[in-house]
Amino acid sequence: SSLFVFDHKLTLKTCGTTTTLFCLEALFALVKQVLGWSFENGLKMNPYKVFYSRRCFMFPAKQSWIHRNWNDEVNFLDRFFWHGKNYLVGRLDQANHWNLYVTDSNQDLKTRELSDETDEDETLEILMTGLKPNKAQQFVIGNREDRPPQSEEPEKDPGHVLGAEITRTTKLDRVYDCGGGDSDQQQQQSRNLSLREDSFAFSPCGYSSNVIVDGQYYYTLHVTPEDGWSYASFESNVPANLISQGRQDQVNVIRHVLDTFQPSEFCLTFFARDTANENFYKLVKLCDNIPNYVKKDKIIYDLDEYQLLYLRFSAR
Amino acid sequence: TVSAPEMQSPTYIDRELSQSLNSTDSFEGPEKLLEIWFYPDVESIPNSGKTLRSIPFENWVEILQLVKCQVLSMNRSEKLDAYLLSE
Repeated sequence: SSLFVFDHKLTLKTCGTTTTLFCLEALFALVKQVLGWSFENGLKMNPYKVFYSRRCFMFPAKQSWIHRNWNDEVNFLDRFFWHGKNYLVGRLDQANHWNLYVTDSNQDLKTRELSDETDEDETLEILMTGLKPNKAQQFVIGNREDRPPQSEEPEKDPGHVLGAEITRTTKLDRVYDCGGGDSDQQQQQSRNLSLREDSFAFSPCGYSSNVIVDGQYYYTLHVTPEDGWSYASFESNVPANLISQGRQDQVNVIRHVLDTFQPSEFCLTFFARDTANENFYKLVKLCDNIPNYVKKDKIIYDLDEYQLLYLRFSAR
Repeated sequence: TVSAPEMQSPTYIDRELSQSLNSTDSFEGPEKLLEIWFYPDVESIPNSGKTLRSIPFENWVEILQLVKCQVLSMNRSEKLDAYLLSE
């Protein structure tokens, strides 16, 4: 699981039996108490925007009551926020649809034209199931005692050292072209880009990683490699085209991630602000052909201020 | 396990927690993803000099307890703080 805190927004992504929505009341009380930010409007909250989403669970009965079914989650969110809309995306007869709750933007908080940075906001998420066994095996370390990590950094603990090893051996630190290649030109172009990686290998299996790119973007990976319900997720707000100076697009990123896990099925969501994002339309077109996969669903939603692309693929 | 001196470092690691975690009983991969934009961008934040990143680490730990997560490690960068969590 991961939490990303920016100055004006946060992203919380949690797996297992976590109780994500139970933090809402305390979170809004905290920002009021510490920052003096109040978003109360009558009995509900009205921040600028809220997104809540999840793929359907594999074992919903094991979740805490609030997260056992989507309608309960929506009711909870509706009691808390104004102007929420919920979407069930994908086929109802399939056990791998995706759910989204999103509020209308609170225009009262938009006092000026947004910065270019906000206008270019985009988020890519790939949710993969049925990982190829030899790929899933890369995220199984067994009992840590049986595999002492080799580290030259004594201050680091085994879980982080082994996590970093996995990140490197699976090339998950190379998802984005941040330069660092062999050519002088590439090194010249990439001199201002940095990567800060924080990975953890769970014992006996499982893996989480946060990578900060250029001090301002992130991508995160979570893997549960167990046979029978193997799963991996990749989420990123890194603008591939921008940071690679045109050398890489989102399709290239998608192929890199798929090659790491080789899932039997995956769904992909891509959010982009609808004002000027060329990458959205490029991705809509380019994703028609992902090698070795057959496209099952392609759905586009025109949401308040955002475009959403949802795609689902199965291995050939 | 959270101490102020450790937090002065840009990277925080809870070694005690990281060595005690066991994922044997984990089963559900698919995540719940919550994203809250309090303001549309940094420039729209009220001019108090405080932002979400001004909230003390200990407060985030308390919020995450409600979610049933603990902080394994944290990386602070120019524009965001990234927390790696248990579960």
